[in-house]
Amino acid sequence: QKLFVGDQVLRIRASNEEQIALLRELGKLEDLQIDYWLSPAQPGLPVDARVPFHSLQAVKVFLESNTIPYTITVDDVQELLDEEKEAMMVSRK
Amino acid sequence: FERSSNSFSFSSYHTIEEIYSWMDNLVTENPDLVSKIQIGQSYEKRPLYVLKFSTGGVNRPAIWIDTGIHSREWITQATGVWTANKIVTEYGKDASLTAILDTVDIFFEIVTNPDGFAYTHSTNRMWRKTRSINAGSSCRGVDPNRNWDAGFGGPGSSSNPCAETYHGPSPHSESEVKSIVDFVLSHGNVKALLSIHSYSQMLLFPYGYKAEPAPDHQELNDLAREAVAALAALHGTKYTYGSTIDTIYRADGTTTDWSYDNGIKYSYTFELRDTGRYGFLLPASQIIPTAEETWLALMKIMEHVRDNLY
Repeated sequence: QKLFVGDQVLRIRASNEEQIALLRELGKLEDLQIDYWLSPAQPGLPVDARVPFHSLQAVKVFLESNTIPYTITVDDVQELLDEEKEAMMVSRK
Repeated sequence: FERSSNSFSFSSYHTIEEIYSWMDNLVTENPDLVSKIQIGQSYEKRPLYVLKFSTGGVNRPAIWIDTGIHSREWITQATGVWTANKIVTEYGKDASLTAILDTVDIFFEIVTNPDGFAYTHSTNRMWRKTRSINAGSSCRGVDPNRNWDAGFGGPGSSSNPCAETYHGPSPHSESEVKSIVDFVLSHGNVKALLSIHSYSQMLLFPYGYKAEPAPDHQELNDLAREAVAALAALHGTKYTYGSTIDTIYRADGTTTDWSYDNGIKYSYTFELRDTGRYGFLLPASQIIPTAEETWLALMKIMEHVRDNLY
């Protein structure tokens, strides 16, 4: 069973086409294993990315060095999954 | 297992076994209105079930609704279950829905990607695609919303089997997609196709694979505006709407572009709640509010279809 301990979801706001292109390139780097929940589309539309724990530092450095603003919307994906699983078990009982 | 559809909790997420079992109960308890059709089987040989809501007639005009083609979008399957139940409970009580069902049939596929859905419960909650094997790659699965024969393989999809938007080796290569294609085309009288996704609160219509406006753009846009206004009236949830390519991005090989290109004028894609706080992990407490508001938009579209059969 895959675990998501420490994975975060970042909400990224690209302000121009150049930053959108950078985010698309970022997504192609397979070793980072970025999972776009909302893909880079156009400036003004948010981008949501689940970033595995092992890639967090690299991704945040990349965003900050390219002055692409982001916020953390999910601190720890696994915590939410555990809550979800517990809610299902309670409901079933 | 649930013993009847009455004891089912609509405010909780469920496994595929629980949903399939509930579907059987719904059919058993409402034999004059609901039946279950198997339109095919998934890559891993799970049955692909469609609920048919019909009050009679032969090959009536039909509305197709699907949820869960992207397996991790759990709010959609949960909304599908609630909505199917709503159709049963409101028929004969709600005059507008009754008039809809006296005119058209509704076909509803609640778990459109069962392999992916089972996989989200057992192994990887974030799985989006099907689970088919890709020759020459260690990565599995195809994005079933890039696998349709509508601009297939264009730049709004990926040729990389490891990508989340991998379009697959050929149009309709995924049995989950091909089964719908075969069913809809053989039916021949489907007038609306509503494909329900999440999240980001949007109501989208063709095209996604090309920039030119669809011939029915104005009508689709006006109806979308009405539908999102109806939806917002309940809880204030704000939707954007428009053609896929104008509203989000170019996307090739999508369900609703295929249906529109095959003569189904009222082709829409929903993106349900939320706006980013939870994404695919929307808390179960939001299932019913989401389903309730979605119902209002669905009704607007279904009423329009009923009154504007072509």
